[in-house]
Amino acid sequence: MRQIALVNQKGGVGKTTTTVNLGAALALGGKRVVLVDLDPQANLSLHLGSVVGSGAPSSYRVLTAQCSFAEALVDTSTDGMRLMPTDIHLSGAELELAAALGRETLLRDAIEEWCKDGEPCDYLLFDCPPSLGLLSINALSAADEAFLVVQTEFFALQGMSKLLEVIELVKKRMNPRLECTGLIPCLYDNRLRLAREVLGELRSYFPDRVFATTIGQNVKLAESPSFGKTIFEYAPQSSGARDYTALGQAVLAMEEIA
Amino acid sequence: MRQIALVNQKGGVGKTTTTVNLGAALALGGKRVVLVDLDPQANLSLHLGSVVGSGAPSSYRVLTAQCSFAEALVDTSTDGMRLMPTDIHLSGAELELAAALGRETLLRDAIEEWCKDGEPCDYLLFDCPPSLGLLSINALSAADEAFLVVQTEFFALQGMSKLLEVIELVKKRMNPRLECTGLIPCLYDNRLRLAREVLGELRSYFPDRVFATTIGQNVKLAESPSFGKTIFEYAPQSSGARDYTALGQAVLAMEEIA
Ligand SMILES: Nc1ncnc2c1ncn2[C@@H]1O[C@H](COP(=O)(O)OP(=O)(O)OP(=O)(O)O)[C@@H](O)[C@H]1O
Ligand SMILES: Nc1ncnc2c1ncn2[C@@H]1O[C@H](COP(=O)(O)OP(=O)(O)OP(=O)(O)O)[C@@H](O)[C@H]1O
Ligand SMILES: [Mg+2]
Ligand SMILES: [Mg+2]
Repeated sequence: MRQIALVNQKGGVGKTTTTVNLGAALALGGKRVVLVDLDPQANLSLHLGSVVGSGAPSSYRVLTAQCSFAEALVDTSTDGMRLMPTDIHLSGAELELAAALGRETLLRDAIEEWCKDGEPCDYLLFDCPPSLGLLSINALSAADEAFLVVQTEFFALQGMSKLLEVIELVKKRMNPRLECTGLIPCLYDNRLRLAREVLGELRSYFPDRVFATTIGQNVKLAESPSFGKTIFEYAPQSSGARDYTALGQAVLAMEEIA
Repeated sequence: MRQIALVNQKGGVGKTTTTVNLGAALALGGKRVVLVDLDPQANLSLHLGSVVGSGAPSSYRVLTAQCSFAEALVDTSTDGMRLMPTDIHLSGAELELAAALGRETLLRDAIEEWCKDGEPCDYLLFDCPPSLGLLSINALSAADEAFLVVQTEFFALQGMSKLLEVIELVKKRMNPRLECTGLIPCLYDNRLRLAREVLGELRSYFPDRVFATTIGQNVKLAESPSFGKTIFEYAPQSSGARDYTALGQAVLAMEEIA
């Protein structure tokens, strides 16, 4: 079971869009996939049309040990892909859990409980909020891999050192398995000199870790959430669908090398 | 003195770009402007090329009462515009200040102290992080006005109700003067049906509050931070410069009505 956190404290870079569509590409490739919404804005849950009421099982209730990991999973319209939605209370969770014992590993503990009778899925993807607070730390403590979702613009390079520092810290203190195994360039427009330059710098700073596949700007990707659909359901012939299919294949191909 | 918080918990919508360039447009219009960086990613400080070392005065040191508001101000290359940069410690401030007495009004207290001998500027703009935690709450407690910076895409509409709820809560509990006086449509591409639809919905939900001026997609706006410059210094003839000049004029015109 691969557990992958989609992280970047920079906002609006494509984390949620990637979690949904990479997840769907892996499910279409025959894998059993679970997506976990750890963003108080619940964009992942919204994208798949399943926001829950405040009493229902959710990632908030899993973190606060009010329900088990398994109870909080719902099916999506993509075969083989399930979702753990979040609810409105997650926005208070960071302050609420600040003093809890083992606050950084609440999610990992819930997953270990869920897996004690065998591995219930092949891929577990965590959609993180645009910050490096307790929710992202919980995802990094639970995950084996971190994928950095990066927009090819100026601020992208600036935030990277802080992000890698935090990943190293989590690896040292809480999760020795954690590795940053991939950088996904998103919202890429190869007509722009700035985008090409930033992509070039990313490839030189992080040789071997930047996916060859870039996710290009494609309005179909921005439209699909308003229909509660993945790109494969909304616009299967679009460049967005092709890009995420290629990314899915690249992620699967990593298994061969491991 | 107008104190305006540029807020939206959704990431990557143009908050920092608007703080810098609206600030510069107001300064070019003859106003004395101060920009405050309240985002741990320090994008505002980076955009203006003035990130500070961890011992220097900063918004972090102002919030933790280690220096006064005035001591933390630096000049920028735009006449009449000063900046309060932030430093790397701000990312820990939310947890660090969680238990502090009056934690929500630390910024307001520092500003009141700064203004006791008269108003040192005409416009105070607060650049907020992509969350509704303590740093954004401090900005909303200090500000008289909130400008919602909104990208015209699906998720923009979803997050608005939560944002307006938090603004109402701050108004009720901490800051009765606070009003949401403007919505700024950013990253607008009028060729896209989705963008036109979302803009139309925003104008019908919030009649009178959405600025007539939209800030269009313009790569010059994304390039200017890599040179540490405002759009007026980097590409004064660009559509980005024209849009922010028009926005500045619309903001100034509000004073006549008030
Ligand atoms: N490749 C793309 N082409 C066009 N639009 C895109 C693409 N990827 C994402 N978007 C749109 O850009 C916006 C930001 O994407 P998304 O919400 O996935 O980013 P995020 O990193 O999850 O944001 P946040 O930091 O707020 O969680 C959304 O409106 C989304 O629909
Ligand atoms: N009108 C525009 N046209 C083109 N690019 C833009 C425009 N406005 C902002 N950008 C670019 O889009 C990205 C996001 O903008 P910005 O960083 O200002 O958003 P933000 O809301 O401050 O993000 P965060 O939530 O991370 O603080 C940046 O790379 C910026 O350069
Ligand atoms: Mg997201
Ligand atoms: Mg910003």
